[in-house]
Amino acid sequence: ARVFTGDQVIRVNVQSEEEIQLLQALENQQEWELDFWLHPVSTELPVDIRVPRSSLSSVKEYLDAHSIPFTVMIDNLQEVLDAEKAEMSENQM
Amino acid sequence: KERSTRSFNFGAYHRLETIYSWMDTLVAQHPNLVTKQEIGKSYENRPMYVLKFSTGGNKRPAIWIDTGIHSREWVSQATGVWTANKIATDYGRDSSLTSLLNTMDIYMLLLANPDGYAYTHTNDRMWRKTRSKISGSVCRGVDPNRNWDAGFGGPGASKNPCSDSYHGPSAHSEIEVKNVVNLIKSHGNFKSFISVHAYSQLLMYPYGYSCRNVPHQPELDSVGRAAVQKLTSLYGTRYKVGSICNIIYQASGGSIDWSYNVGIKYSFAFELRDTGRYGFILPANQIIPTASETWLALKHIMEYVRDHPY
Repeated sequence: ARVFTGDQVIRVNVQSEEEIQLLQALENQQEWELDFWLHPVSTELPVDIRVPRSSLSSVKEYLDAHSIPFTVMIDNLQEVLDAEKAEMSENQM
Repeated sequence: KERSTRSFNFGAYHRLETIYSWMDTLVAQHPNLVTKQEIGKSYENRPMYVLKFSTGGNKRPAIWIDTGIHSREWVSQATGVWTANKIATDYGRDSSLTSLLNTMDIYMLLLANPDGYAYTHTNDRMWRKTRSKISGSVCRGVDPNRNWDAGFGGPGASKNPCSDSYHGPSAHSEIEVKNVVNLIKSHGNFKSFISVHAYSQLLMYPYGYSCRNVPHQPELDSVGRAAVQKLTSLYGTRYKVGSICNIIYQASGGSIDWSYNVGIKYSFAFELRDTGRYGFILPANQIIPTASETWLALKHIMEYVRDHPY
C-alpha cells in the first residue's frame, strides 16, 4: 500500500488572479507529484494541495518566492491515516 | 463479519465486503420495502448493487441517489449506508417519508465506484478514479464524474490519463458509468438525480460544463437554499448553494449535467463535510452527524419532488 509519511496538506487562500495562475502552473508540472484536493479556480475558494514530503521544500520555496501565504491543514497525512486505520480495525474487532 | 443491521456500526468506515453483506441484512430485515438489484459489473468485475426502495407499482416516478463515485471521499459512502438504513427504518413511522414511498421509488447506489473504493483500502487511500487500464498509458483510471455524455471532453476535464480529472477515451467508456446510464434510460421515469461527494460543504445544481443558467435555475436554486437551511438547522454546518460552474469550477462530463439533459429536472450534487480541516480523511466520529444533517436536506428535496410531479 502507498504510504504518505511526512506528506502535508497545505491551504492557500488566493488573493489575486495572478496567484491563481501561479498555482495553476504548479498544477501542470508533474515532477513534484502534487495532488490538488481543491483546485485553483477563484479568489472566492481556498486551494488545498497534498504535497509529498520530498517536494515540501521546493513547493514552500516557490510559494515564498512569490510571497503567496499558506497554512498547513494536515501536518503529517500518514498520522491521520494511521488513526483512521486503527479505528477501522478496532471496529472490525 | 457484522451481519445484523442492529449491531452494524454506522459511525465507522467499512470495507466493500462488509457493506455488501450489510445490504443483504437490510433487505432481509425489510423484505416488503427493500430489494437489492445488480445493475452490472465494474471494470475489475465486482458487482454493482442498487438498493431499491419500493412499495409496489411498476416503474413509478423514482429518485436516484448515488454515493462514492469518487472513491476517496469516504464520508459519502458512509452517509449512503446510514441514509439507506434511515429510509428503511423510518418507513411506516415518518408520515412524510411513508407518503413519498407510497407514490414513488428510491434507488440508491452506495458504492458507485467499487474498484476505486477497494483500492483505497488496499493500495492508495487517496485514489479517486476508476481502475480501468488506458491503452498507451502507464497510468490507470478515469474520473467517473467527467465521463458522462454532457459537454464531454470540454474544458474542466483533462485529456491526460495520469490526471485525476481524466475524462476517459470517450463518453460512457467507464462500465461503472455505463451501468447507471443503462438503468436510468431503461427505467425512463426518474424525476430526481442526486450525486453525493465530499468535501467543501456545497449543494450544487447543473451546469458544470457551462456557466450559463439552466432553464429551471430559479426553481433549483430555491429548492437548494431551502434544503440547505434545513441541513444547517441541525448543527450549524454552513453550505453554499449554486451551479457547479459558478461555485466551484467548470467541470465537463459530470453526472448531474447528463441527468438534467436527459430530462431529470431535479438534479443535484452534494459536497459533504468538511471545509478542509481534514478534507477526505474526515474522522469516523463525524459520520453520523454528517449523515444526520444531510438527511434533512435530502428529505426536503425528495418531498419537493413528490409534491411537484412533472
